[in-house]
Amino acid sequence: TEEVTIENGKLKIGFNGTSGLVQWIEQNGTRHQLQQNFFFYESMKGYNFNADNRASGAYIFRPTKNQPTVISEKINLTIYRGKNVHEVHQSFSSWLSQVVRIYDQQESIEFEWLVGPIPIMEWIGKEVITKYTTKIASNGTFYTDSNGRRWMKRKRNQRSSWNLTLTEPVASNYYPITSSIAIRDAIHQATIITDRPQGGTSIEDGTLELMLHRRLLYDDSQGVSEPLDENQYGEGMVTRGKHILHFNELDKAAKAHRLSALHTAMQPVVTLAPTHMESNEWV
Amino acid sequence: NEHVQMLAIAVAQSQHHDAITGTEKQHVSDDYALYLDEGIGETQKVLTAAYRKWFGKEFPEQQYCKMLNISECDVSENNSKFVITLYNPLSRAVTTPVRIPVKYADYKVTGPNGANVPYELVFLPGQIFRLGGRTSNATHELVFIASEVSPLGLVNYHVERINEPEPPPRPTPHNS
Repeated sequence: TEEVTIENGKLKIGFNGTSGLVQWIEQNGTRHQLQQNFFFYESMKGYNFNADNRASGAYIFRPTKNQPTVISEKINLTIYRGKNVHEVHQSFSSWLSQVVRIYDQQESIEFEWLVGPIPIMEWIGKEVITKYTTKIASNGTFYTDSNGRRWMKRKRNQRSSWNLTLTEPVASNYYPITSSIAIRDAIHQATIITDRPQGGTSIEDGTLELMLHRRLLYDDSQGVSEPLDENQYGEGMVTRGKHILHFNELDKAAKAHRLSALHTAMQPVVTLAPTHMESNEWV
Repeated sequence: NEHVQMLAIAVAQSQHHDAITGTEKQHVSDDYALYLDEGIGETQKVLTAAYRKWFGKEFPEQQYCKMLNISECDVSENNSKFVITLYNPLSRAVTTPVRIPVKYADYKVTGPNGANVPYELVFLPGQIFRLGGRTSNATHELVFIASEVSPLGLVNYHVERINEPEPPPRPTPHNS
């Protein structure tokens, strides 16, 4: 149960040897709390065939409880330490795993999650999130990008242009993310860069949560007339993707974010082709 | 031009709010995915034509590995020699990891100037092998770093499978 660490010359990541979860990040000799875990919100079913209370569905995100349920208390770790990359493979359940990796000399952490098929044997729809927890004193404020161009400042439980009546404490605070979400205080900024648009928020100070996958069982009566179940071959869809996390001093955060977000959104185009040539002929 | 046009039409059609947010019936969502896949498929011909302009007409037909999200790639799994080509769309040099699903074997990776490129074989996450519909026999990822791919630049790597020793057993979890 001893702690597990991986490092790459710039960063060091610590994993709790008992829970298997990310515990801390060390940069320039200073250690900061950084935790990450997966949860799901239970989806509202709606009543009377949606004549009144609306179900969580394709148009609507509506959890039945404000607290998400943790997906696993005990995580298996498999560790790989190579020259170019160090990886920790975490297995949370039969339908959820993640690889936490750092490349040599890189100043960011890659979280590659693999989610699905989401089980529904209890006939409960699930909205799966990943949540990153730090000690950043974000004071109810977080930032989401607007089409990859600029940060939009978000204040928890508030709207900038009208007085919000808070009927949905969780869903009202979820915002569209095109490529990045961040929290900051006077010293540090934590930035998550996504490889696709997602929904996200900061429900408590110091935290960032993003929705990865949903499997819902009731239509939300907004016009689709089909639950968001995506049950190909009778089981749910599987999704796989990446989050890139940067934890920086405030004055370095903007550069780290912009270079990394552009590199993520416009990655090199990779193509392959078989050949009979030997390498020297090819060169 | 007509190849790019096919993708442009599919992307334009996907600007509909249903395609962006998923607020459409399953069969409509499947159609959007089908059109995008057809459009993306067409652009492989554009890259092949462009690369042949720069590298000569014997440059082979380019293929995407569209199943990388389930760690599957026909070219890298079923050919003992293949070439990986990277095009950097940014106006600055980038250093980027290249990860390609392969069978466990000894490989030789040759970079643009004939230099040997250090690579690693990293085992795939266990859950991958439980995915319904995955027919791949890749068990590892060939990982190497493409250093300083020049702005709007092209670089290719020649990969050769040298021999296929018995793969090691899957690693046991650290804290199982």
